[in-house]
Amino acid sequence: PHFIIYLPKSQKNICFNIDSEPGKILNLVSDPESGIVINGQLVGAKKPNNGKLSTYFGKLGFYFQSEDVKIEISTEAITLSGGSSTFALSWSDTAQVMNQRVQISVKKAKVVTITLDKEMSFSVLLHRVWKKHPINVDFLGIYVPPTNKFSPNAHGLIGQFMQEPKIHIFNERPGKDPEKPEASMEVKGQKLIVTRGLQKDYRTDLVFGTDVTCWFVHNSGKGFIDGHYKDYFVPQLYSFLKWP
Amino acid sequence: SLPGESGEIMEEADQVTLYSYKVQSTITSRMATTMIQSKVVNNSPQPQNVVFDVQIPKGAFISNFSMTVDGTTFRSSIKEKTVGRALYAQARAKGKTAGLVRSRALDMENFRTEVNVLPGAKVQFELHYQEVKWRKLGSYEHRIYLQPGRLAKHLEVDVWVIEPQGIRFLHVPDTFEGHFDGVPVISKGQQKAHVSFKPTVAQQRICPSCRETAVDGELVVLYDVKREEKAGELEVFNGYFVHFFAPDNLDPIPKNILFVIDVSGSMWGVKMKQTVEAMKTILDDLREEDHFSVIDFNQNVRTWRNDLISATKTQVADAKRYIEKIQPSGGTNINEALLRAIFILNEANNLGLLDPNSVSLIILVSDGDPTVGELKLSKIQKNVKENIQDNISLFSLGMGFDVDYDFLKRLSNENRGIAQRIYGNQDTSSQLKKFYNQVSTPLLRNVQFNYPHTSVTDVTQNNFHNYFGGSEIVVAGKFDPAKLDQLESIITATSANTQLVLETLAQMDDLQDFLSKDKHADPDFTRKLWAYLTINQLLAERSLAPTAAAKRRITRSILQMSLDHHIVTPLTSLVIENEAGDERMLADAPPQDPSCCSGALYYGSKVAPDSIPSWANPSPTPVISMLAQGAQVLESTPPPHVMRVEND
Repeated sequence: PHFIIYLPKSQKNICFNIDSEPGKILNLVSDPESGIVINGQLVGAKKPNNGKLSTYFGKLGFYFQSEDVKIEISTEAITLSGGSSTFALSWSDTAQVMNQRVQISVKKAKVVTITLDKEMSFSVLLHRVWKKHPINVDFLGIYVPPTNKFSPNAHGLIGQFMQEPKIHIFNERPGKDPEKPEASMEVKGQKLIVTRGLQKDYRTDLVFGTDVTCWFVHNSGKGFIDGHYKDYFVPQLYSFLKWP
Repeated sequence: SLPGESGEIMEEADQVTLYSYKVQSTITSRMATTMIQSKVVNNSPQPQNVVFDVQIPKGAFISNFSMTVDGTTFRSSIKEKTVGRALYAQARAKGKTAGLVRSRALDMENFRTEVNVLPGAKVQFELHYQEVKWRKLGSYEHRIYLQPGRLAKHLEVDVWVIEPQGIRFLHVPDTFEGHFDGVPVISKGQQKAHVSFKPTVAQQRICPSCRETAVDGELVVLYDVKREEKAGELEVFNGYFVHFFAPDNLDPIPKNILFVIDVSGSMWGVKMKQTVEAMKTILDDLREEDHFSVIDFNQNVRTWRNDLISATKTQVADAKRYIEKIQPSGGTNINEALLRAIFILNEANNLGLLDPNSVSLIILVSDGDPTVGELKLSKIQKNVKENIQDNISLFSLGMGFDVDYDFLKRLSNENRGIAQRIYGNQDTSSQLKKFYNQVSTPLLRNVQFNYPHTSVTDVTQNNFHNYFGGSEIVVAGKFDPAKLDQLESIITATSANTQLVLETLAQMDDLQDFLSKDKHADPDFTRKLWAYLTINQLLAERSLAPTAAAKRRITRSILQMSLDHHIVTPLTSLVIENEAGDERMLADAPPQDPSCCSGALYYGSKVAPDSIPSWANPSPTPVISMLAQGAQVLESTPPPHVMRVEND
């Protein structure tokens, strides 16, 4: 999966990507205080491409502890479990389901929007590929808009950036690839080499996406994320992250 | 004898030879149209009476009948009853009769015609009827009653099932005690299936040397459609739409259920025994989160408990012991029994003891009319209506033919439920259990179907108090294709503690090429299903009409629709006449109890098709803040067509 982290104060996009094993579950947001957890389970491409197996989010789990609501979104179905009831919709529906303070709205084969308390919302986009494609598989994208509803202790690959880290990018220079300038970035007491790159935002154009330039952090975001990406593996789709 | 094409020689002794018995039945999206045709020859040197006797499902509408006797063809037309009778009186057919009679079976009617033919005469009969398939306990059941009456040189039954939604499974159970094992041939695709049943003369014989036919029973086709993809299926075609709704990946809603059981003297014997047996199984099926009680009544009203009790194992065991001890005797006081049940549920509701997300049901089982207390049926109906709260659905099971079924139907339809007739015999228990299983799993409440566009008209009942797992809600209507290129529907409902808004958009030509590809598909199925549903609901509404004027108005629209759609209903007759018009037969529908959609589980109500509940705001525009846009976007250097995303 590819990450774009927008830092509103410094007006910068920082990006990185992580490739791991299919089946692994990465924690994206973990906030025990507000009782919110978001995890993503990886799915692998049908086969390696150029010797490398790409992985994507094939399933996302949202858990709103205080509402006792769990939402599982896969590339096939959207399942809401609340209390004693479960409710499943498919990506072929256009529907809304409201369970007290949690609302899920499905736009057929496009986007699921989860709204908590009419204030906090998350979007999950479905990327359908050609079923017979030799390599590609369907996958999901998740978008978490800036909000101050999380507690200061929120963490996770995305959650940790709810508290914006200070960054300083300087010494922009030509990179090894003339089309990709490099620069130095100081963040969290580290000095990283970052590369000017392109990512895609698919919210307005689900097929081609919108180009987003960003400073790319290498080695699976090392230095920009706390710890190592493997620290963010969790055992279950609704597990909170146990941060050392 | 006649040399048959297949080279088999019929017995000398046959007076009348059944040359061919053919049944063709097509189900297009729950709408079933069936044709039964038989060709006979009078082999004897004497005139013979030839009978064409067909059983059709109760609630099916006959749409056509024709008979050819030695080249003279009699055709049918649909007339208003009195008109039909007058025509028949003018020119009665000689030596020919036809008629629809109520059969002793619960869910069938007999269409029977008899004609006296000369030696050597050849006669062909052909009957067409249509019906809607209601989903019950997770499947649709299509029954074809085969009664050729004798060995048929050519016996062919073909059933085509065409379901745009896709066929999840299709099965032909053995209903001939193994006699025709392997004879039905099934071929099944994604959306279409074909069942062929063509036994040879030898296979038809009850035994190798017997002359009687074993083909005397029903061929049953069971199937269900795929519904994992979508919760609702909206099909539009030819200016009509039909909407099927049967989500099943939901958790059951808790229910508060009261069983009100007639234990009067007339229930003595097999009826009571079977009812007790059924109740024991039913109570075992209750879920922990359900609440229940049992009321048994004759001239007196007793209760197992005077309030709702949680269906724990111990309580269920106790209720079962209570039921086992019941001894039927005495009169029947329906009024008091129902008012007691209503009081218990109302009281619990008023005291806030009911789970706000639960549904409340009363199931009345009775085999006779009131003999004690309030005897006037209309008064009882009024009492119930005035006392029952609108969160309670009343279901009535009328056992046998002594009970005023029409009364039970009005009673239930008026209170968000339906009535069903059951036999009081050896399989009463299985019928009671089968009915209970249809309402045992409430999944949704307050299901409402909305079609906001103004060009949508004539929508059938679109507001339903409950939706039960294993069943299906069907709504139909009209729209103006010139004004719409896609039809939008919004279904709202609540389950446990969740509210659902389901939007569906159907394109005008979604079905076009699908239907055009299959010569068996009925391109008229949407109109037929709409007409069938509308007429049946009007028949039920007619019996609940509050004034004579309202009743007359409904009667007029039923009659007009029956004539427009060319079907035999309780208000029309089938007039069968020869070309010259000097010989006529008359087939009247039997005084059928005007039930809505025999077999349907729902009797809903109508709300304006664009009255969407205030809590539902369809087509939400997701709040997406354009996060990434915040950063200045440098001119992208690679040409835009290159989708290059950075990787490590």
